[in-house]
Amino acid sequence: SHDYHFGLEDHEGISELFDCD
Amino acid sequence: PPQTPIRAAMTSIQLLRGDLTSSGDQPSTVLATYFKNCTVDPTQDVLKRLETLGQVFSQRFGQAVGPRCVVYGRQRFALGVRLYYKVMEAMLKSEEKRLSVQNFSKLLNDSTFHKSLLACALEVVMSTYGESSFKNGGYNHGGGDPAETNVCFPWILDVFSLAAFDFYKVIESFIKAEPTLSKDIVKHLETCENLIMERIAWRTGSPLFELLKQEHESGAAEQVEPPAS
Repeated sequence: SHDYHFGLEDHEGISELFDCD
Repeated sequence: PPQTPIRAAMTSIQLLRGDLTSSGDQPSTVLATYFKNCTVDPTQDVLKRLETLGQVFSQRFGQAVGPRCVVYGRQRFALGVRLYYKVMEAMLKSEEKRLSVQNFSKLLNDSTFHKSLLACALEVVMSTYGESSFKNGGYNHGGGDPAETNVCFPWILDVFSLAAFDFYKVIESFIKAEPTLSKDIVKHLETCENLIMERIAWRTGSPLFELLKQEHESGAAEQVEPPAS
C-alpha cells in the first residue's frame, strides 16, 4: 500500500487502541 | 505524460467525489445495524456531534481562508462526513471479523474515537483539495499561499480540540480500511503520523505523559525492549 509501514499486529486493531477490550 | 499540478489536483478531487457518491451523508443500513447492536445506541450522539462539529469547522474554515469561503468549508465537511461513515463501516466490519463480536458499544460511544475519525476524513478531503499540504513549508507556515497553509495539519486538531495522541490512533486503521486512498494522500497521512510521533504528541498537556506515568506505576516499564528492536 504505497510503501506505508503497517505497524499493528494481527491481534491489534482500533478496539485495542481505544481501550475497548 | 505527467500531469500539471492543477490537473493532478482536479483528478484527485474527481476521484474522491466519485468514490463518495455512493456513500450516503447518513449512516448506511449496515452501519445503523452496528449502532443498534450497541448496548447503548450511539446514533443520536453521532448525529448531534456532527451537527455541532460541522458548524465549528465551517466557521473556523471561513476564519482561516476567508469569510466568503465558509460555504467551501461546509462542502469539505459534507464530503468528510461521507468518508467518515464509509471508513467507520469498513473498520467495524474488519473488527467484527477479527474479534467475532458485533457489539461495539464502548468504541462507538467514545466521542474521541468519532472526533479522531472525522478529523482524519477531513484531513484527507483538505489534502485532496490542496488546502492541507506540507509542501511550501506548510507545517512551519513558511512560504506558499497563506490560505493554503492556514488549514494545514495540525490545524484540524485545534478546531476539534483533539489531542494529537488520539488522532494518531486512527491513522493506520483508516489507511487499511480505505484502500482507494491515493499515494499522495497516504503519504500526507504518514507525514501527519511522523509529526505527531516526533513532536506534537510530546507537547505539554498531551495525554501521553499520563499514560506513561500509569504504565510506569503499574510496573510495565520494567519490560524494556533491547535497543536493537
